[in-house]
Amino acid sequence: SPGRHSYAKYNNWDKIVAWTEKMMNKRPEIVSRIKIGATAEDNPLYILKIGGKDESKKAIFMDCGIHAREWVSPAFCQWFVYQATKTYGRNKIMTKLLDRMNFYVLPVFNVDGYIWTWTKNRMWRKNRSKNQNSKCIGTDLNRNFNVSWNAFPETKNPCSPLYRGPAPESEKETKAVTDFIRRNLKSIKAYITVHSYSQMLLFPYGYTPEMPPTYKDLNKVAKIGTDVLSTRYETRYIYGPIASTIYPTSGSSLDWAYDLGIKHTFAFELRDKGRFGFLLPESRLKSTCKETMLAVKFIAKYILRHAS
Amino acid sequence: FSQVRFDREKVLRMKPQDERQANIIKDLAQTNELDFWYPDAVHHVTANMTVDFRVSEKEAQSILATLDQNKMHYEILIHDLQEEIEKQFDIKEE
Repeated sequence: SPGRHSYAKYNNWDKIVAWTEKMMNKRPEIVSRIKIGATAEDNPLYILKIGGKDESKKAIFMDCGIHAREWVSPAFCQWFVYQATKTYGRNKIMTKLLDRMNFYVLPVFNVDGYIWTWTKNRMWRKNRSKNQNSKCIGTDLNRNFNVSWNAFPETKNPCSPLYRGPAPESEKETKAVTDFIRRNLKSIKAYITVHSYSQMLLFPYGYTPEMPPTYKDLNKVAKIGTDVLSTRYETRYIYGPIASTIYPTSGSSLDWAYDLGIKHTFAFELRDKGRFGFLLPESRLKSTCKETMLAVKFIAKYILRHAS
Repeated sequence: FSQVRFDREKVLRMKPQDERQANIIKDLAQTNELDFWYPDAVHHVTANMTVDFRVSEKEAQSILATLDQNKMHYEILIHDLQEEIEKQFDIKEE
């Protein structure tokens, strides 16, 4: 037995796997588990589909844990699934959302890296794939997407914490996610990726200082999203395009999804502002998840109403 | 639990006031093993940007001395990373 799963605590990979199974068995009418592939170390990549069997409904894809040491991120994805299933049929907004749309939730994107942070090195960031002609291990999965992949020379070194991999989508994890999104592109209207830390809500672009064509729309959603988030505990988030709000990036999942045609793509950088950094205490998990939930629900409502 | 320990490792925060100070951080990154927390790599460091990075116990003293010599203001966000790692788990099993 992997031990008891808790939403108030960080859960290791074994607990998360057991939890995905439990969620599926507990609410089979609205939760299903899809294996979209396997990692470099042959761990399964599971997506939880929340919202029923209808494939033609609008959908939102959300991933957590692309960077191994950002533990609050998988914790939020678990919280989201828990709240969605718990409040379906009780809360008017959640019921409407799940009746009319599906959520694809990938609770841990970088499974091998996540396991590594629990067992070997808490500060690990990349995945655990082996690099040819180098002793250095791992690729930064959020530099491995096929968008402006070749742009930044600093990411060519396998020993860099930002190593982008030998080719775009070279990593099994990236390929599994991109294949899944491409297969479901007709229905996926929004892409959300959850990171930590620095309290930001970001949208494209990261690879260029230019504004995306739908800048006004994205900016409006991000502004209201951060306003809504702050209503619970007055946590202040800033928002804006990646390049000017945080720093320029290449090969990021957000830009890739946007250029693929998903016109609402957002990245959350969750708590905190650096007091704890990647080591947010468990006692702050619930409040972090609760306020983030407000913003994600707002984005979902906006997508339901406005995305075509 | 995690085999690698981070006893007395520190996380520093600073805000380089100009290009010269940003370059000092970049120089430090060439000669020391700095783990950048924010931004996520040294090449993103620019003037007036808040920078957080982790340093080993061994290298901390000389890095702090360099910052002092160059009159660079810094804050020690985390004094002992290992302690902070253990303090993450502050909820007891129900």
